Amino acid sequence: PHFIIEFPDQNDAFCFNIDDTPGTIFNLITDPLTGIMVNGQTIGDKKIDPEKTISTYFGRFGIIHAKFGIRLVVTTQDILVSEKGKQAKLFWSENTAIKGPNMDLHVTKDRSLTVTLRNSMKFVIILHKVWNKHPYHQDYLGFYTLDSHLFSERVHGLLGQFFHGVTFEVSDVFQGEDPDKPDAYMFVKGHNLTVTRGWQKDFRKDVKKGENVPCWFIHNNGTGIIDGVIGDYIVSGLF
Amino acid sequence: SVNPPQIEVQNVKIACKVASRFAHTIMTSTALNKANISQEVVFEVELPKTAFITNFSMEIEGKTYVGEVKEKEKAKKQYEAAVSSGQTAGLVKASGRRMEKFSVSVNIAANSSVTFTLTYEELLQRQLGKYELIIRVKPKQLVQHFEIVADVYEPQGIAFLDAYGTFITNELLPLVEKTVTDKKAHVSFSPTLDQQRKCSDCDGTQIDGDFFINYDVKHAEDLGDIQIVNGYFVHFFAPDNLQRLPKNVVFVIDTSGSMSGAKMQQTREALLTILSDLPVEDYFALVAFSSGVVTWRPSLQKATEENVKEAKAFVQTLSANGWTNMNDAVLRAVDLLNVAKEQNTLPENSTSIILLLTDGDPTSGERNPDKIHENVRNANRGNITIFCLGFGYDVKFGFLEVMAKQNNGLARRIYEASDAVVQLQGFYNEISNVLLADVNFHYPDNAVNSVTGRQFNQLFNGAEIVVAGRLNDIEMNDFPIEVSAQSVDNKYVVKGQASAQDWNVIFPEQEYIFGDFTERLWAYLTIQNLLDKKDKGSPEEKQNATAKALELSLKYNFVTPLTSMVVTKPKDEEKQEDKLIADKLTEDERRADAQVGIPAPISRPATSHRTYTSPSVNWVDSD
Repeated sequence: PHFIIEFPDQNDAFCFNIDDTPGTIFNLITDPLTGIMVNGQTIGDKKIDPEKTISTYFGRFGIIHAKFGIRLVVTTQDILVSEKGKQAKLFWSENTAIKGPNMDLHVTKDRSLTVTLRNSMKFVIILHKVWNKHPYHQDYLGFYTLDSHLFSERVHGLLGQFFHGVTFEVSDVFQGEDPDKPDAYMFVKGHNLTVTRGWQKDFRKDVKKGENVPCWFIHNNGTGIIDGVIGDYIVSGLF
Repeated sequence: SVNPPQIEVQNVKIACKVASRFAHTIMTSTALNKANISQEVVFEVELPKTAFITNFSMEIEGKTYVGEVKEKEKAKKQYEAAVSSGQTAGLVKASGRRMEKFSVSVNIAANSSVTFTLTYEELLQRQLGKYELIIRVKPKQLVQHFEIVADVYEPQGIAFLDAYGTFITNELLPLVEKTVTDKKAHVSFSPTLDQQRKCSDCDGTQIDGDFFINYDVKHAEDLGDIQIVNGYFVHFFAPDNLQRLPKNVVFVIDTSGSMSGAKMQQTREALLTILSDLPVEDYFALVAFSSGVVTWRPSLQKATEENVKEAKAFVQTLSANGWTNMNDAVLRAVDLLNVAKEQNTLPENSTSIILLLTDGDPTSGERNPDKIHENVRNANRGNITIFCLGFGYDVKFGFLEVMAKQNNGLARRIYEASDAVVQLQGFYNEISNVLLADVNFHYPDNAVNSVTGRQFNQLFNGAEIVVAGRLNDIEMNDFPIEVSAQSVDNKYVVKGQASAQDWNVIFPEQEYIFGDFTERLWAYLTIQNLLDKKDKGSPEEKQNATAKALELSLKYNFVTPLTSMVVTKPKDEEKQEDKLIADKLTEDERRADAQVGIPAPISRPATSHRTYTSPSVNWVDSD
């Protein structure tokens, strides 16, 4: 999956890829104080295109809000919601809106799920639909946090660690391997990294074409920009 | 031709993948400069006029210079700068009847190599019952690794496939390997260095000419074949076993002074054969024109033995002199057909065509091209299909092309050569057997969008109609379709359901190639349609068509008349601006060019030592 961390105030962004074997579950957000946790499980292609490298995507998300007793399992097929023992199943094939005391859900048919958790977070999950007879690819999901300012200082995870910002400095732009994508040095979290100017897509407005977001690409699974190593974020279950 | 011989062509590979008639060809060539001075290496290849270049790259010392497709207007500044510097060597030139030559040169340092890669795509058109893939090869020197490899994937099944080359001798014949299974074919040709030699003790190569792959698919009888792939569909319609429609044809023949000599003789000869072959149920008329217009008979005649005999006698009297009054001649032909229709003297369910043959511009009567187009369009009102044949090199082919397009027909150039009679008859054979008229394709609007042309005046015997479009919902795997037309007996209506097939079942062992191909086929067809509309509609329609065609050309990286490919290549140390200009000629500008292309680098002695340092810009253009 591609990760994009935007800094609108600085009009800049950085991005990295996480490559691992399909089926791996990553912790994206953990906030022990608010009781929020978001984990995502990756999927691969149906079979491997001999001309391409193995790609993984998120196929399942598990979201928990311990204090409200809320659990959400979002897959490419359906959305399972449980709140204090009560369960509901929603489908991507229907427009649905649910307004609860602590959570609002809004499903836009075959497109997106917007979740607002009262006084804590707001996020969108995008459904990327792929032709169902496609020999290689299959449907996958994207996760976008819309509002993260109410998380505690202890929030962590592959995404969470950046919710309260990160200080980085880019300098000495120079020609890289690709003449269209200059390299530069980035000083971040005490590391000096060589990064490459590129772009990733934001699919919130247009799920098919996406919108290019220029970003500094950090190589090797985000090594240096993420705390620790990628293995530190692998968890054994969705909850 | 290669002197000094220190440029070694190490590798020439032409790899072609055809999926459902859409051909994707990659030509790769690597050359090594073995000299201890820098030398200029030229890469020349030929590609079919109907193809769009999609990529070009040069790899020199580990660095790749890639062509970039840009809007023509935006690339124009570089073009103008290069023109003003007086360097106007073209990268794309007309070459012969069917091909265009792409050539680029680059200066290569001592003991360095360069790899050129050119990619182009085209939709193979079915003519007289077969598709033809043509690969022109002329490496000019022996090549260490020479290979032509083609894979054809046709889900409908391959009816037959032939592979041959004009340069293939009895000795080379066993090297053409061909494997055809039900839905897939593989063709390869890979002679060794010795096998390429003209003779055992010389360095000349016998690999020089055209390599053809001809094939046909198994055609469904009714609805044709509809393929749904990844949100796009393509409909191939070429039903077998249909009886031909009677036709009403008016031959409009230019007998102006410029036709004198061989052209007039060849025209007479071709007409005599065409008249002999007219089926008795057809109706025909002859209109000859120079300064004035002469009709053989005042109305269309049935092609009886007696009438044909008398028409032939008339043809024998045709001689060339005077000016060219094309306007009145075509209007007379339209009038003949309109009157016959009004008087009900033509067979029911017949189709009407005009075949105009001319070798020059209008020089008598109405001479304003726009006015002639308007006059013909208004008189015809879309009822008659007009085909135009431009004979020789003095004709303004663009003018004829617009007239044909505005009246749902085709224009073809007839090259002045000894085989002009064959060319004339060949074109006539393509269009003379109409199986269906007024062919309409109906797809539900709530299921599909962005469909290419759905209405066709005729389906010719041995041809195929191709319609493509997008599905409103990527998940949709079936939708109803209907085709209606006029057949010889009655109204032809077929209905059915298009449904997506499982490619894993059809080609279980193959890598996935089809999704992208179908989308690109749709884009290719849509651009061709839009470019046609540029010549047909109102000013607003023309503007919209141009904008849409440009958008698609850029999106799919096609070098079309609206885009240019800008190629960055190493800069020459001595020249500040070592720029070449690529100009793809319009039909009017095309000239038969006896030169043939070379799908391999050749060397030219360098005038002095040169090295490349920093990038400069070069470009390939299309018009």
